[in-house]
Amino acid sequence: AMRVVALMNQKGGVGKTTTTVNLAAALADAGKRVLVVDLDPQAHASLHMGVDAASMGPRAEGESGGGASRARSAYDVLWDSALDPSPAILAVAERLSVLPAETDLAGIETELSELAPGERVTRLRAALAKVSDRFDAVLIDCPPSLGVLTLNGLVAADEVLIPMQAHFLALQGVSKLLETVQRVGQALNPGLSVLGVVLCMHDPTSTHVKEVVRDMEEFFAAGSASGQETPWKRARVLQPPIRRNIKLAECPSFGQTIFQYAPFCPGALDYAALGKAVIGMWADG
Amino acid sequence: AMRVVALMNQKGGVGKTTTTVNLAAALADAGKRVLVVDLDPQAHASLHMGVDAASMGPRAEGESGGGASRARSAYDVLWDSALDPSPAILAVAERLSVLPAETDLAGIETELSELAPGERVTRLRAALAKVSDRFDAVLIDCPPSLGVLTLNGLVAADEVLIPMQAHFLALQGVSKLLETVQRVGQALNPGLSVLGVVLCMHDPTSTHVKEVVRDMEEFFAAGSASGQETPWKRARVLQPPIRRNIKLAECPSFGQTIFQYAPFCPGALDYAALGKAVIGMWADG
Ligand SMILES: Nc1ncnc2c1ncn2[C@@H]1O[C@H](COP(=O)(O)OP(=O)(O)OP(=O)(O)O)[C@@H](O)[C@H]1O
Ligand SMILES: Nc1ncnc2c1ncn2[C@@H]1O[C@H](COP(=O)(O)OP(=O)(O)OP(=O)(O)O)[C@@H](O)[C@H]1O
Ligand SMILES: [Mg+2]
Ligand SMILES: [Mg+2]
Repeated sequence: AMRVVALMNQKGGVGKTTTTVNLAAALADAGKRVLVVDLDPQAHASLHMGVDAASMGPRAEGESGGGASRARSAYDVLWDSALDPSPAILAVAERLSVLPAETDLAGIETELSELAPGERVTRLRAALAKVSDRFDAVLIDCPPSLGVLTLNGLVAADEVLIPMQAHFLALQGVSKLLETVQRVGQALNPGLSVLGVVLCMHDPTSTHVKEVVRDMEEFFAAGSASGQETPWKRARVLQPPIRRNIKLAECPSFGQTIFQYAPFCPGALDYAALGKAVIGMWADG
Repeated sequence: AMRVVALMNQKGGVGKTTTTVNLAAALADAGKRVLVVDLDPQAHASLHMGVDAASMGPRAEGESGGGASRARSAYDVLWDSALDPSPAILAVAERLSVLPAETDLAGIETELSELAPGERVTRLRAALAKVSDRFDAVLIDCPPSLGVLTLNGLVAADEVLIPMQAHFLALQGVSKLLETVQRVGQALNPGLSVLGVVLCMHDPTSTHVKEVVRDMEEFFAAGSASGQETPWKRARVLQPPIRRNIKLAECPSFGQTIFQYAPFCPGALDYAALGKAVIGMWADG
């Protein structure tokens, strides 16, 4: 059955896009058929995978503002959930495809707000149902906000991964994030569970970083020990952390995943190991 | 005359808060009387300077939703630009004060939208005019967005600093940022000029980083050579870059600036040198 994972964190610049793209590539290398959905108007995941959202060009007459008869991006798919997303899905490598974003996505919040609240957040889920036989895993790159785009990601997802840096200031937003996941879980998506935190841009030598990691591990352990029914009761800090490695910042400029760019560098080794860890968690149930 | 500088970048996690607080502290060390204005509902600058926005507690009867008779944060000051900001301004070190944020700031976008567009972005400027004899420099920490809070920062400012990391993905948002500065400059604040880019979390050894820096330097050089009247015609990449230094990520957890926490570490040396560079630019006119 297709697993849908939302990579979310309302804090900016924490590693969501880098993790979505490279974890997707790791899963594809391990034999899974993977789709990346780019839900961010910045379109960085699309850019990272060699799709230039800016080169999509203006729309045909009658197709702007959501009038498309044929999907070319996540924008069309959210606008009209009756559209088949398949024409918009681009294969970028073996077993690895992307449903790209475009800058029009920035306006979707306003455009969808004309729908009833319950309706405006189920658009992506409806669209992904149409391709559930084609993919083993879907990874959704969310924008740095808790608005309608991220909510579409959370409602479409089975699981949530939270990329973050183990810094003090990064901890400050986590409780708000988990509240949002809980609210969505209760109201719209009862199966939604938090797989855990992916440590990004990690400095394994720093005492401060180790303390922040320990704080998070204690928080998750307390959550599971409490027996309380929260979406994070089985969450953990995933291993391994993804070390800071400049190659991860370079490969987006070539439209490549780390495995295409530098398959033996620390960044590639870490994401490959993370891919194995995620597959292991799926196998365990 | 009081110099007002907005530290802005709609991209998240690029070093706005770290730069606002530590550059402010460097300027204070160099003899300037400095005010930090925290315009971000995340209130990280406030936290960084030892002010716990969460501990402000609920408001008195009749004072919530902007009914305050006495300012306690940037929220009140934006809500009612007739209020004197002074009661909300807290001294945290010699010549260094902060006008803190609080989470209510998140709602101000909606609340201020009832005002005419031109009116809703001049609130901070009106408030700062009341304290212009008390400070030599005001540094405004903007949230990661181009909404009404950042616009208040841009309209109140004389100058803009753009903190960013010299990474490919970080370049993608810069043109949109400069467009916004230009629009605000033309419509609301003709004196607004971009001082330049502050390189944050800098890795001086990376070839990729050097290429990105060179791209930016060429862009600014072309801008000034063209003789065109843009807000960035005198902008540059400021020196020195601020190297990645874990101490800069640690000191917010103690509510301290880098100069209070580790005055001789690379992060402190870099921000001290940046402070001198900014003072030099002000002296040159
Ligand atoms: N492990 C790493 N080592 C070095 N650089 C990294 C690493 N992970 C991410 N980066 C770089 O850090 C920056 C931020 O990462 P990324 O874009 O993945 O974050 P994000 O959470 O998706 O940001 P946004 O909130 O803007 O969508 C990018 O320039 C990226 O190339
Ligand atoms: N030079 C540096 N070395 C090490 N860590 C740094 C450095 N500069 C900033 N950081 C850390 O990086 C993270 C992001 O920095 P910061 O909060 O200043 O960015 P920001 O642009 O204000 O983020 P936001 O968009 O969320 O307001 C923080 O955890 C901060 O402590
Ligand atoms: Mg991203
Ligand atoms: Mg900040």
